[in-house]
Amino acid sequence: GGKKEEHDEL
Amino acid sequence: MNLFRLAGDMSHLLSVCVLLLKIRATKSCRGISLKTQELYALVFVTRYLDLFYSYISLYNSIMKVTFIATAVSIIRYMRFDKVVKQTYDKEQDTFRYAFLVAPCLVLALVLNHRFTFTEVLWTFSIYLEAVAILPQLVLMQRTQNIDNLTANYVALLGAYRGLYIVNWIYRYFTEPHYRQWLVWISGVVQTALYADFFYFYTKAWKHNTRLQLPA
Repeated sequence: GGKKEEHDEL
Repeated sequence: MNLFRLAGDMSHLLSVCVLLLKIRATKSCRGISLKTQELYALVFVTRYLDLFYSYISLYNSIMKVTFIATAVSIIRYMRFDKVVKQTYDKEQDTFRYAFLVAPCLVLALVLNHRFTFTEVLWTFSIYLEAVAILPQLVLMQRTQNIDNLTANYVALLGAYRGLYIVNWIYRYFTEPHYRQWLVWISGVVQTALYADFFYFYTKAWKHNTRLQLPA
């Protein structure tokens, strides 16, 4: 996808 | 953060505590795979590189540092502690690192969201975490009389993965842009690896007998 992946999980 | 994610993280943290308790209190790492522990250390180091450039929350940062520090501590005990290292089942813990690391690295280079150094390493860590438990599962199949702390350690790790899946389902329905197929597929694979273990774990628990995995 075009949206930046947010790595907010551990 | 939802309750499932928090419960998953706590289960993960507790698993590490149980393992450290076993090693420190019994001065033994019998039944624990050093290969799995070193793979986890590699998982944490490659995934949590973002500690240096991306801030999510104090909770996230503390947990990341904790997981890296405890992984290093466990490895130090197993490799260098005079008493503990003698209890390591080296001859049984024969899984090859390359069999897991190489395919994960190739897959991360091919299948990723963005082809950047940090993103490929992050993706590699997701794939590697999915299979890092394999040396531990193989070792447990070979070991007769798996002690309770080891069994509980693996059960807590499995619970952590299962709770993360519930967390993803919850986020899928509550966050409109939450689509992480790469993480989900890896996570489901990882959790599936525990299915066999949990079958025998609950059976042993029900009959109040020692856990033993059939070879």
